[in-house]
Amino acid sequence: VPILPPNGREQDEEMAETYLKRFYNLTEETEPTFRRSFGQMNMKLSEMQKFFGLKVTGTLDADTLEVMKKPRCGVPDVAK
Amino acid sequence: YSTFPNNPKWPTNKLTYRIENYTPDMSVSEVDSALQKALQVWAQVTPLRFTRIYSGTADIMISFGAKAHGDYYPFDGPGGTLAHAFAPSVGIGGDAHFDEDETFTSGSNGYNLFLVAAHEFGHALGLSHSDDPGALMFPIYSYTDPNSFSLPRDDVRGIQSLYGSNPDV
Repeated sequence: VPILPPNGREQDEEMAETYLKRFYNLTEETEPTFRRSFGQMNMKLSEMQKFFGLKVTGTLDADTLEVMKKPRCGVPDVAK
Repeated sequence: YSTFPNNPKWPTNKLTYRIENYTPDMSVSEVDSALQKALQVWAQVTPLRFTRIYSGTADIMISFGAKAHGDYYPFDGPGGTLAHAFAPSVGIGGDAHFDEDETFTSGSNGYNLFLVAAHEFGHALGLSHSDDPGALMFPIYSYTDPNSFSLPRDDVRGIQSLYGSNPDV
C-alpha cells in the first residue's frame, strides 16, 4: 500500500519526541510507543513546560510547540 | 541559575582559549572580537583570566562545524540548535562548537556571535541552563544589543558560586 507522509500532528509529535530526547533525557524504551506516550513522554513534557514557565499540562499544546521551535543552545536542560 | 551535576569547575583561574577555524559569515577580526568580548563577560565578574593561544591544546577550543563534526552530537542544519559547549574537564571539556549552518553576525540579523558565544562560554566554565528567561544562560536565543549588554544578576550569582568575585573590582 502507499505510505502516506506524516500529517501535521504526526510531524509535531515526532519533533517533540526528538526535542525531549535531546534536551530532557527522554529515553528509548522497549515498550510500545503508545505506552511510552502515556508515561515518560507526559512526564518529560511536564518537566519541559515547568522549566519554561508554561502551563504544565503534560500534553503537546500550541505554546509548548512554539517554544520547541525556537532557536536554542544544544546543551540539554536536564542532566543525563 | 544552575550548575552541572557535581559542580565541575576549572581548578585554575588562568585559562587558555584557541580559535581553531572561522565562520565565513563574518570577518576574522569580527569573530576574534566577538569571542574575546564574550569571554570578558565572565572575566569581569570573576577571578578568571583568559589568554589566547594559536597552537596546541587550549582549555577552551573553539570551532565552527556543520552536522556531524566529530563529537557524537551532530548539529541539525539551519535553525534549531545554534551551538553547544562542554562542562569543564580534560579533553573535550570546555570546548565550544558553533553550528556553521547558522548565519552568525555582529549585528541583529542572523544570530549574534557574541551573544551565542557568551552563553556557550558559561557552559564551558561550569554553568548549566537557567530557567530565568532574563538570564544569559536561558537556553533560548534572544537578541539584545551587545553594546549595552550587562551580565544579568542570575548569571553573576551562578558564576560567582563557582569561582568567587573579581578581586580587581
